[in-house]
Amino acid sequence: SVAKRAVPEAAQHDKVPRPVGFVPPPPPCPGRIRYFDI
Amino acid sequence: VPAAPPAPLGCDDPESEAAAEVALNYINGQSHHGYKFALNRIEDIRVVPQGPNNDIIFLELDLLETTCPILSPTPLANCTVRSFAEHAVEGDCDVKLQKVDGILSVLASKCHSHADSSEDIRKVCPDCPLLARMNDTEVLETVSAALNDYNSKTTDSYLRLLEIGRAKIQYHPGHVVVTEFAVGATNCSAQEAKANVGACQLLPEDQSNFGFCTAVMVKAPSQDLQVDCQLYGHQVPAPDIPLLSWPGVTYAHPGQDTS
Repeated sequence: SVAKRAVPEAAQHDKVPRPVGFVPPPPPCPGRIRYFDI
Repeated sequence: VPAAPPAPLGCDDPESEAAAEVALNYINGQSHHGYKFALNRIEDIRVVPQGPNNDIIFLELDLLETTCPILSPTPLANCTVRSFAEHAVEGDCDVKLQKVDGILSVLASKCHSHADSSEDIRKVCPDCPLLARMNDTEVLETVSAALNDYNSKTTDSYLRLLEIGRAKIQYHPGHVVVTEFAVGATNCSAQEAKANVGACQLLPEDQSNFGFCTAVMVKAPSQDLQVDCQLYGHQVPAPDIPLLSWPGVTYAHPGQDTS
């Protein structure tokens, strides 16, 4: 028989706090749409 | 300790946009049909280093059709991208470039263009006329009638059809056929062509001997035909706008390295 084990949640204490007003960088690709999306 | 590899280029980085501009000029320069294309989006970029100051760049570009015929002397920067409601045409291109000592050149390109789906247009604009097939009988009739009409009224060279660029047919509220087509000047006057049109030959392939016409044929409720032709030899050429300068990037004229 297979026993289901509980998986512990990832530790939260290692997350680096983001400064106020931080805007994550845009994904490198694809780039911006200049006119419209088809 | 070896130096860490440089961060991959983003699609909106100045270097990527410079490469896309070189690629776009190359693509438009190689094309002899339809309309000029403008850059809508850089889909992807991959840089494969070949050695010091020598990179191969693979670009994926999303282009949009403009209103400028490919033979038009209007610089791309002055061309208007067709709106979505005009039944836009998109171009997908894969381009391979080389960058040696900062100089970009195109090695190869492969493009595929297609019109947006009718369903997409209908969702946004239910009454907008859709692109018609180039070999549609009504389209061919309109082009023929328009060219005959223009030639019967002009005292300049007799014009011959080069290609139909696009056509739209509207059925409601009226029945209207709109066509756009490229023309070439011949060595005949319109009067000479009446006597023997078969003897009229296209003038040498020079931009000044080409032109572009728009025809609107109203078939219902009442019949009407309007033709407007612009010959490129009869207009003041717009000055070429210099390529944008990006820091550290020099441009080469593309076109000699196609594989």
